[in-house]
Amino acid sequence: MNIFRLSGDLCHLVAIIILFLKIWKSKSCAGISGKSQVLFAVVFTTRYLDLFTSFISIYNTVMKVVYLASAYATVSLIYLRFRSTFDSESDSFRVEFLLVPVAGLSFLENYAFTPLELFMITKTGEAASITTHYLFFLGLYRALYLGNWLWRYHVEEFFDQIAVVSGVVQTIFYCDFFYLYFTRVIRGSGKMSLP
Amino acid sequence: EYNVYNHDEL
Repeated sequence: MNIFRLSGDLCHLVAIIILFLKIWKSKSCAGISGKSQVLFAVVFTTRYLDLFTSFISIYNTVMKVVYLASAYATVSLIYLRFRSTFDSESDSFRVEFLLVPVAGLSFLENYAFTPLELFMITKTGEAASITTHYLFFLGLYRALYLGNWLWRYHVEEFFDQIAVVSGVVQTIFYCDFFYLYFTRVIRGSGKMSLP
Repeated sequence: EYNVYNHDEL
């Protein structure tokens, strides 16, 4: 821990509190981007899953819980309590334009790839049709990257070890899913359930 | 090797 990080975390906490109080006191969330707050809540949720897997320090745990609680509290203020003051027209940025590159980047720079949806399929033995299509395009994106790396290796003589290794591993995760997808969803009942 | 204690930034 260093002064920069401690003061940074506290500034982050102050910002969250300011936003929350602003909405709470003015009883209005006009001018606030609800989508951004939802994305913050999603980011905190996905990043802080390690709350349940590894204990680092009291500070670390407390701050993560505070961030999570405040993010969800803010989202609930915007979308529930003061919904009438939320003008969604102005909150028009396309989340997918942000999520796609971020999702792409998260595939490139990571340490392990265990998408919860794939886990859910193996766990529950089935997935709703829309989820399979979502995973199909996610997997297709991975497969296309293999082509991209082959192209870049032969044409540009460029090779990025981390990206390729993690990308191949991720794509291998999708092989059994692709098989189920084509045999069951495309040809079959439109809903995937493991044999 | 990924060490969770190095990656403790919030």
